[in-house]
Amino acid sequence: TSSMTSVGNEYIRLNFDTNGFLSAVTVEGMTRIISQDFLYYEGAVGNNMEFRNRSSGAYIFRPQNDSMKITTTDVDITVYRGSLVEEVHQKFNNWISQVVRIYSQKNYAEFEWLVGPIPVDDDIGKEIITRFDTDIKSEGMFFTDSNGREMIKRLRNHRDTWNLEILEPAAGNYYPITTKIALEDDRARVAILTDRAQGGSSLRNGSLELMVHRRLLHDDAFGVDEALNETAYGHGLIARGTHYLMVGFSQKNDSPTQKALERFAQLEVTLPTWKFFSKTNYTFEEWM
Amino acid sequence: LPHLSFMRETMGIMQHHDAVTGTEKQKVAYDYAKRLEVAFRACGANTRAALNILTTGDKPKPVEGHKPRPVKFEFKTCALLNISLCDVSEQSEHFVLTLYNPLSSSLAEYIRVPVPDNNYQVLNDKGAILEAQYVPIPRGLMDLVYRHSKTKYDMVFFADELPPLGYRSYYIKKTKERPLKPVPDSPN
Repeated sequence: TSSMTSVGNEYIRLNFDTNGFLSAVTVEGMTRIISQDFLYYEGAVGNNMEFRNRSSGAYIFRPQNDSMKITTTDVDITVYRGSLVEEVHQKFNNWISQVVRIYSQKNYAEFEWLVGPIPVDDDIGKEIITRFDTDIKSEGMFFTDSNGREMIKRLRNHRDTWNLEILEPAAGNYYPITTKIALEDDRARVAILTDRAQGGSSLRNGSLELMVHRRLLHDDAFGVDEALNETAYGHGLIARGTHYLMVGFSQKNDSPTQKALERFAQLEVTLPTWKFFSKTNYTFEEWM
Repeated sequence: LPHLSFMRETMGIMQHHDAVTGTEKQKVAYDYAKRLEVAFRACGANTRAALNILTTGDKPKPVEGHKPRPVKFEFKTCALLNISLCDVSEQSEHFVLTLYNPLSSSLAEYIRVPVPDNNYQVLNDKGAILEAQYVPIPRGLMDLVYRHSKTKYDMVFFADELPPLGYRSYYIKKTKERPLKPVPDSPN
């Protein structure tokens, strides 16, 4: 697809295609195909009397099948530019929207998503993910953090200490992401920083996904004894959060500093400044 | 110390695995939210007292029977900034924003303040006028059924040289200027 618009600064530039989706990212003269979309799994409806056939619920993620549903094929976008920040406001559908922004002196892009209320009029529980698809040849390997500290290497459909028979290809490859998930090949590296603990995986080479919201209609019989179907003001819950996308050269190649840059960014976004607001009748001079 | 204990006890409770992962029942989630709100309000008394001492240079005078001095600044936290809501910035023509940097290195951060209009001036503690940019609050957020607010913009400015484990304050005032409203790129 042809590029419709782009936002960025001297460090990172994002291109959006004619359908309004992210299509490519350029950093330091390297352009990689990177797309981003919201999709959903349909929650499994099972028989809770059978251990291996439970419904998807608060404690377990079990999609009905491993095929994901798309939320839209055409995204409405509006672009705002200024000297401090450039923003792309995306509307995927009536219950998913997102702001993609790049500040003028930051080397990462922010994706601030707003998801919900998840519609369940069709009596189908849904588990919403954001997915970044890249052309990086990750060969099944990706990295997840261990509570914000060291990164752990994960290999799809594999465990280091036992022979694994995967019965649930999506859920069986999901890992807890507290602050970061990443993948790389010989040349490029992509990392996504999160603002909260989420589930995440890489179910295809070059692909990273994170679960952002869930609304399910059946209990999973693990103790809570109710479906994960919460409401506020009579509507399903709405979740808002941010992902931070960092793209750079992989450590194997030119720049050994990309992981260090990710660590600095991680500190900035997980420990931001505390903001205190005070009304005042003082003039500026009196306040000084 | 009793104020801090509200937060200590709440943080103890919040380490339950259901609180960490969100697998608690909804009524428990409401209780967690209530406890956090109480803890933030209690600790707000400490941060307010400390920041008033730091920013005015006064020394505390713990004399028995001494009447506490009136608070000079309120140093309110806005828990709903993630959806661009803050009573102070929405309702005040002059207000002070104090930023505390919790990191052990100096920091530069882009600050977003929700405001109802696009004619504010941001001054730093040296009297310099900082560049401000206004970005419309996205439609999806404006349409939230439980978000009642007059704020239409996020005002963005660049706060640099925030000292490690220290603070900087910014004076923000409404002006009579009528700058151009932010306009999107024309459709291509």
